[in-house]
Amino acid sequence: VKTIGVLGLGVFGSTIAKELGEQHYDVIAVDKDLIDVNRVEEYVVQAVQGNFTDIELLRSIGFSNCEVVVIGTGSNLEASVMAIMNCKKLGIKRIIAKAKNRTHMEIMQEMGAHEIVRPEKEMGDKVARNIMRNNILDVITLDDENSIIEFNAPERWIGRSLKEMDLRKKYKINVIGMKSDPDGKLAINVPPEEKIKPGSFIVAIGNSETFEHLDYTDQ
Amino acid sequence: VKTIGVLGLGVFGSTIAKELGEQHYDVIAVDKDLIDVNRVEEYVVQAVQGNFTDIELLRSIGFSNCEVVVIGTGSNLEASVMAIMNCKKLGIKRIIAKAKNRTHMEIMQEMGAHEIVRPEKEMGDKVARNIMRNNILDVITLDDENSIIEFNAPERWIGRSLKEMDLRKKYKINVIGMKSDPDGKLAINVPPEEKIKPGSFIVAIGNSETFEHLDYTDQ
Ligand SMILES: Nc1ncnc2c1ncn2[C@@H]1O[C@H](COP(=O)(O)OP(=O)(O)OP(=O)(O)O)[C@@H](O)[C@H]1O
Ligand SMILES: Nc1ncnc2c1ncn2[C@@H]1O[C@H](COP(=O)(O)OP(=O)(O)OP(=O)(O)O)[C@@H](O)[C@H]1O
Repeated sequence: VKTIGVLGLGVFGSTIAKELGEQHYDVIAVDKDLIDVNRVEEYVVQAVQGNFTDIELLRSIGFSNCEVVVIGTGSNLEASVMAIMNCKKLGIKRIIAKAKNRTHMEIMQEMGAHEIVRPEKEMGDKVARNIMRNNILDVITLDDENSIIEFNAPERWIGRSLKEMDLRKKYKINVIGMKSDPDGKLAINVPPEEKIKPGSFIVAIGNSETFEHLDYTDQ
Repeated sequence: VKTIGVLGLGVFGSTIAKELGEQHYDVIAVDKDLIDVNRVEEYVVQAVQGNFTDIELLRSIGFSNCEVVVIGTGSNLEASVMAIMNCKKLGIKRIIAKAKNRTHMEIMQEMGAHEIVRPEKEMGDKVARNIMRNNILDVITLDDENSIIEFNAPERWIGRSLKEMDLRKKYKINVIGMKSDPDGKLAINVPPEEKIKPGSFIVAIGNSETFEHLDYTDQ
């Protein structure tokens, strides 16, 4: 079982502390605010009220046993930077830090944080993509070329089967599932001969550019 | 071309304004802070300095033409609530609002926002999943049951073909692609007879619980 450290219990930090704690990880959580500490107490193995810029405090609670540490302060660069420094001194192998903008991210990377998360930026990207694809509910980028796209079945697909439309050949997309409504259950083993019902949503994997083409040709 | 409104140009709001503006959407962006307004000016069709709780201001800049409005204030519930109210009065059909916690989210939903985004919570979920699957590089939850998982090919799969292992029957997972390294190109049309090379990464879709089972049995 892994020991995970979480420094700073805002929404980001406490979400992580709670989810890992519920999955049987040993979580050591630190925050200077007692309310935040109390909120995660039932989920974690150690909930400590204190200032994590103090390396002796971290040492005294066995923090060097953590294999991964998440630094969940966003608004205070000084606290984040001192936290990263302390983690490095304690020999932490994987430091994940939250940053609120590119400048802070670059500084934290320079300090030695291994992974940086920018929640507002990353969710902004996601919402922008969601808005761009108005027939398309969601786009998950797998890598530079391929994406998984969930989209409303175009009018002219209704009543036809996946097999007869031969999408893989025609559009180079691989349909991996269907849903009857956006929040519905995803069926991942759809028989190729099954006719597409009105209002269905298709989930497919393919080249990101192919999907753009699909979006326009179907208007 | 769609007209999109963005109220509040923090990192979240300005990321959206910039990305949609670059993709030829007409973006009307409003913020009370001139620095924030100036930062997006080159990307948007209208960058307005002002207080968006003032409905007359919004009317005067043609805000009712927006088909989608994003409310990007997180820290001020009052401003968000007034912004949602104004959008409803202006007949905006799709209101997307940022919330910092569940309580604010519920209030915004009650007020009539159609979609709520909680960046710190959603990125916290993502980081927690990433930490949990240490052989597993990434987990994308498709819905309550199914996920797409990218994982290191277990030792005993090396040198064997997907076909001979009959993973769909045995583990109920559907392999949709392979990569030769984490940042490498994803090959989505892998011949079933091809032998799995050492160091490969498998990308598969299946039931989330199935993958947990895979994780443990392969240690
Ligand atoms: N030096 C410190 N020692 C201990 N706790 C700290 C320290 N600095 C900040 N914190 C705690 O970290 C938490 C998150 O801080 P901050 O306000 O920077 O993050 P946030 O960006 O608002 O978080 P989130 O967006 O995840 O809700 C707070 O609960 C705060 O009490
Ligand atoms: N009533 C208002 N009228 C106009 N602009 C506003 C109003 N209230 C807040 N803003 C602007 O909204 C922006 C975002 O505000 P806020 O501080 O609430 O968000 P944030 O959570 O820090 O944003 P992010 O996390 O996206 O960086 C700020 O630039 C602020 O100037």
